[in-house]
Amino acid sequence: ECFYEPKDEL
Amino acid sequence: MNIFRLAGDMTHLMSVIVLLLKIHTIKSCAGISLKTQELYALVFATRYLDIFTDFISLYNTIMKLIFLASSFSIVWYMRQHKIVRRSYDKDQDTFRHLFLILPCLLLALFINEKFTFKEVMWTFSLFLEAVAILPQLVLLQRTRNIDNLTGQYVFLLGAYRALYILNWIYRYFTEPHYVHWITWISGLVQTLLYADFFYYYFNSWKNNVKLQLPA
Repeated sequence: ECFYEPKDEL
Repeated sequence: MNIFRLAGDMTHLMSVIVLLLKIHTIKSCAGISLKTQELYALVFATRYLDIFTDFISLYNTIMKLIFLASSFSIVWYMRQHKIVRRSYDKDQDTFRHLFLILPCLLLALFINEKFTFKEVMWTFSLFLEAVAILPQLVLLQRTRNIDNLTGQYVFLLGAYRALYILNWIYRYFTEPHYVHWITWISGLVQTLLYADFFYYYFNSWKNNVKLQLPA
């Protein structure tokens, strides 16, 4: 499981 | 991408367009805080460090480029443009950048998701964005007479923040592992800073009178 998702918000 | 997030991004974009329109067509930046604009330029420069390393979507990259380009060009207009810069209320816009930048940097060094340069800078940008509107609010309070475009600019920025909160609530319930305390708390603080302005903005709108803040 990836808790470190890419930051997709601006 | 949910509807709140998209609407939030669009109001954010509209706020920038309203501001550029004011500066570009009326050739005036009266009532706009250069301090706030410089802080926003710093916010975007430190937040979007990943622009060339992590590809998320074309939408994401284009929006980042727009926010970077617009924030730096607004600063350029206010500082360098020979007509626009004359309308800048320099004597009223006295807020010190460092009072906001230093605490945010210190806080980001201690509170962050991971102690790396990129993460600390990202966290710093979130904290700084939360308070970057303060010089603008102080300037509004001082000048009191607010023209329509400046009022709309601040209103759109506040709306963007409010919509982002709805977006987080939506994502929290629809996406697994969607927990971002740092983003949420700084975003909430940022939105609360607009509460007072919103109150007067809606009152003036409801009563159909010109927006004026109390002394």
